[in-house]
This record gives sequence, C-alpha cells and structure tokens, in this order.
Amino acid sequence: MTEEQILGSLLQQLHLREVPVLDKGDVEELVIPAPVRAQYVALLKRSHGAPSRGK
Amino acid sequence: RFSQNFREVAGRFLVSEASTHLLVFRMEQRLPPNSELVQAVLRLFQEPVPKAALRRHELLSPRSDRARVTIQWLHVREDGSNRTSLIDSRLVSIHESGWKAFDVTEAVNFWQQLSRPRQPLLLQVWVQREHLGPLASSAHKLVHFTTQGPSGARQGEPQLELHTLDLRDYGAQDNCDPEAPVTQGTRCCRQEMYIDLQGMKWAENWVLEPPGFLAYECVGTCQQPPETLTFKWPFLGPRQCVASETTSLPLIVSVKEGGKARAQVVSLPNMRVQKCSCASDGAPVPRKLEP
Repeated sequence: MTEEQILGSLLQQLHLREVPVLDKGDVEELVIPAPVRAQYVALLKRSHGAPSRGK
Repeated sequence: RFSQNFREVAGRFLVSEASTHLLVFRMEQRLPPNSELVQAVLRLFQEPVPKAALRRHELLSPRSDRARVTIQWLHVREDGSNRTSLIDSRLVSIHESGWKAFDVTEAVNFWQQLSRPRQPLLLQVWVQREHLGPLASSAHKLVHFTTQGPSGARQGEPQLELHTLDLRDYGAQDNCDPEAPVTQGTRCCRQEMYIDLQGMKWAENWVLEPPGFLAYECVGTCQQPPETLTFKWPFLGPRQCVASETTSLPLIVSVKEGGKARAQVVSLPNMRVQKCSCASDGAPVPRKLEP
C-alpha cells in the first residue's frame, strides 16, 4: 500500500482531480457531527478490520 | 404471431436427439480438509463401435464421424428446481475408444460452494450430433460410454480424479510472528504495516479520521508444487504470496462547500489486507455459484 494509492483512491471516491486547498482556519472550528461519526464507526465495524488507531 | 408490431419470425425445429446420462459421485471425505483443489478430471470409457455398425455408418454419412460430448453440472436447489451449468464440451470420434478425460474442476468448485449437508456431485453427460442441420450425421448414436453400475466396481466405470495440494505444505500462514524477522525462508504470512496519515502532507486539514491505520501486507514465499503438477499445467505461473481477501477503509474528511467546511464519511475499497494466500498466476478463478 503506497501513499499514492491511498491518495488516488481518495480522490477517486470523492470525484476530485486534485487535493482540495484547505487551511487550518477552515477546520479549526469544525466539529464532527454525531451522525457522521456514527456512520464512520458503523463502516469501521462492517469492514471488520482491526480498529484503526484513533487520536 | 398476429401482432402487427412483430414481423413473424420463422424458425425450424432441429431434432438434436441427444443421449444423456447422469453420473452421481459421492464426495464425502473425497476432498481432504485444508486442501486446495488444483484440478478435477472426469474419465469416461468410450466403448468401441462394432465394425459392422461403422461400415453402415460410413455408407450413410461418409462426411461426419464425430459427436459432441458435453458435461454439465446439475444443481438440485432447495426448492426442488434444477439448474445446469456448462462445464466442458468436446468432439469425439466414433473410430476411437478408451478413456476420455474432461476437466470438471468448475463443477467441483461449484459443489464446494454448496451449503452443508451437500448433495452428491451430479454430472450430466450429453452426447449430441456434431452440428445440427439436415446434413448432420447420426454418428452420436454410435458413441457410448460405460455407465455407472450400482456397485461401482464395473470395468471402465466413470472415474472422478481430484488433484489437490495440501495447504499445510503449499498454503500460507495467518499473521506473521512479530518476533521473527522475515527472511527468504519465511512462509507467506500477513505482516502488520501501519500507515501514518498524519505524516502525509496532502492529508493535512483534509483527513480528519483516522490519523493512521493498520494496512498489513503479505510477505514471505510459497512452496512450489511438485514437478509433475507444473508439468501438467504449463500455463500456471509460480505460486506467489498475495492478498487474497481485502477490506475497505472508512475515513472522515473535511469538504469545503460554499466557503464553509463540513465533515463527510468516505470509504476507500481494498485498503486493508484481511488474508494472504499462495496463488498461481494464471490459475482459473473459481466462478461464484449464482443464488
């Protein structure tokens, strides 16, 4: 698994041609809503892989 | 037929007069546990055609002395309906006799996907005209194979040969031993490989979760099958240690819309290795059994 493959797959899934320009200010106040986090955890469980190391 | 929308479609019904018989093979204990099926061969004994019948045939149809033999796998489903799948088909000559081999690996692959308790392996043998049409000969009527007897000991009885590899020798391990360094002698296994997303410049301010993940990778080598096997299947490449099952990786990313950033979940397919296996390049991939 290479960095390029991960980036390529992410751009493909988001239908983007290049990495979006986001700076610290954009995400500083960003709070992950509970439904989004619940969807993420459900997908994580479904992929029944070893839990990724959280923060 | 009387609809104004469809031009009448004329057709001809061609009599194929196929002769068929059903072979039943009990498969319990035929496939060793923890083994990989390399090939399944069905051997049928074609009985010699009496000379007088051959002479009569040559007088009637000098042009064609072959018949088409087709093997189908018969699946009797829970609801009692039948489904057949074409497995192998070839022409045989009425001038020949003796053992004829057909590759029925796909039928056994299908059978292995049945839920237990599994029915016996049912193979339908069709003997048909070489081709349909007014000029086709009736050579197929002269092709006879020895059928299965009740006791299973008759001379020329149909044989089902199963070639397998013992995965204790030719397969992969599960996870690598984290204490042991991977060397040339390490047998194929799944090794931990942590991908640190936080360390990737492009992920900054974009990928919010996870900061990294265990991707795993397949390392080590595989034992090559014995010479006899590789000789029989020259198209098979060497057995290699590959990721045979993978799983997706969910992420939470920030997406900017209308000047404002919001969080979104996205799932990247085939990002993590679930299982490593030893597989030959060029080996046929078993077809999935349709529900």
